[in-house]
Amino acid sequence: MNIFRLTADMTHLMSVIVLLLKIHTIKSCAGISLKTQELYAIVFTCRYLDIFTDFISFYNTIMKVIFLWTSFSIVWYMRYHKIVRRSYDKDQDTFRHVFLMLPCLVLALLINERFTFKEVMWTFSFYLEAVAILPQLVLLQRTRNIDNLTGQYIFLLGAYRALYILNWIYRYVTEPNYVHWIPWMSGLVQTLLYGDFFYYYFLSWKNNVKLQLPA
Amino acid sequence: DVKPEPHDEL
Repeated sequence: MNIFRLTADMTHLMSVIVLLLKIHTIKSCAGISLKTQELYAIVFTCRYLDIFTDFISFYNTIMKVIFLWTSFSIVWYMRYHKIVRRSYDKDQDTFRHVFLMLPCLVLALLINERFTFKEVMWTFSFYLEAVAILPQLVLLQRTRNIDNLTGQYIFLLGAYRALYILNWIYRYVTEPNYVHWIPWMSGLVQTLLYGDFFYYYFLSWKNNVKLQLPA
Repeated sequence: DVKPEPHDEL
């Protein structure tokens, strides 16, 4: 474990807490894409298939449980909670996320470290997470008013992957023959997809104005 | 065959 990875995991945890706070306290999921939340639930399910077979550490297991539990809770809130679901904008959240899943699955079957079920699922989860934010970014373009919590949620979600890249650089430098191209490339694509959001988020912070993405 | 080391990152 290194400081980059610990900070990254805490940032990821913070993003989930911010979203759950928004949904649980003000009972609203306005501006949040259910498609992205469903993709994240799939990402964690496919990535943590080893939760019962490979014990790494208490930290690792506890964090896996937290990410699985919170991602499914958020999907449940947005789909079935009688108040929260009313603020879900299904007419705007129309990204066909199945078109993201199929190419990622095919790619995982073709490019992986080991052709076993768990490993292909693990690889699929990285390719899918790289593009999982797309429905959310499309929804942001469409909904004009982005509230602070939504902006903070997306910022933290993007920042965690950027911090993981620092972790991967650190591990590559300090650990002999630590090479994992699949997470590295996926993580790089994922972070780059947040590029313009980070730019406009920084501008809104610097000019102290509301976050607005260009149409 | 040697068991590959598990993925240790989240």
